[in-house]
Amino acid sequence: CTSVVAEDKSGKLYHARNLDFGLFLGWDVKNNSWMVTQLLRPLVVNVDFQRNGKTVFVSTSFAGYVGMLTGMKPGIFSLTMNERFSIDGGYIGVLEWILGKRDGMWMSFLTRSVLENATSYEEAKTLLSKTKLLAPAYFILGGNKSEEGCVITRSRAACLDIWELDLKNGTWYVLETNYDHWKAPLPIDNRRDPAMKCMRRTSQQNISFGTIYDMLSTKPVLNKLTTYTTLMSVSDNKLEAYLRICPDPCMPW
Amino acid sequence: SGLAQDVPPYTEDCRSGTYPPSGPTFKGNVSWYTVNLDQAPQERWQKLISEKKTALSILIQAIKDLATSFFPSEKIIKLVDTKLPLLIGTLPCPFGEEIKGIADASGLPLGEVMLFNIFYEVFTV
Repeated sequence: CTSVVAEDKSGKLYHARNLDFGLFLGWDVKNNSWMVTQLLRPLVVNVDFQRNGKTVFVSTSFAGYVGMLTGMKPGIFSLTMNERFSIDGGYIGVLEWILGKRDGMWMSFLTRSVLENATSYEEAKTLLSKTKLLAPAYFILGGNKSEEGCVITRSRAACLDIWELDLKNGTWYVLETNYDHWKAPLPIDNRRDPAMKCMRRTSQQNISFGTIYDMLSTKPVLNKLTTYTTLMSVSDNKLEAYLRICPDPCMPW
Repeated sequence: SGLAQDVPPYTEDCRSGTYPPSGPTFKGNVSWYTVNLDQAPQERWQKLISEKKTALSILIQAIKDLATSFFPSEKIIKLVDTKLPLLIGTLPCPFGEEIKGIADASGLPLGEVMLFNIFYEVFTV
């Protein structure tokens, strides 16, 4: 996955993501693509969650999946989640859950709960950084005011780091793939540097849905695992999602 | 720096002018649905699932086929179908009830719908 929160020169925030999923889950020789990735595309839906006839939050999700990986609370915050791989991974959390140790939260249930119940960017940030989880994760959170944007790096038990927008020091965007931002990515899976190169080339004054979509359409940020691209603007109450495909030649991840 | 990704054609110069989406990397728009949180959790997803149940069952069958190719005895599938549903009541509210509603609406076994919903936790290894 690749997620980004960026602030333009007027202080408006954009939040976008590519959702990549299905690595090693079967290869479709006929279509030259990952099997699960291909079968997930028809399940992608945008959902407007309403209470009393009013929107509580909106999301891009998969039919049949009740948790959330991408969503926005209009006027308040936007949230995406990227997978974080670890030896102390979610399978240990699941085993603990089966054995009766149930003090951790399922990752996608937490994101859904935050989208449904949190009433501010700060409250969302606190819940995402402090709630004990069954699996490690990266939470990418955007708000509706200048410098409200961060990447929260989580282990199952602790918040390891919060990387925030910091305009004074030139951090006008935060961009997360699937590696801790303070460490180098895996050499054969470096989507971060190409993505950041495109963001720098675009520059803060030209950031928009269009230029962010351009970055997310550049190989290898776009790759064989990319299922959908979502673009969000909290202040404009806009969420747009598009199904993606990466025709050959294209990186398998 | 990358290795494989530094070698064209697997990498490319930053794209421009791709928006509004069209062309070979655009597979289509995503449809909108409404979920009414005032409804009982078991009923919330029924309309959406009634439209998507074929796609959902194809995906879950593919995951089962994949599991069977690794564990040919089908014991793993039986375990999912018989043991996972026993844990549904341990999921926080309203998620367990919503998953039950999706299993009912799709006609898929509860354990298999539950597995789909905890896929992330299982695959972060």
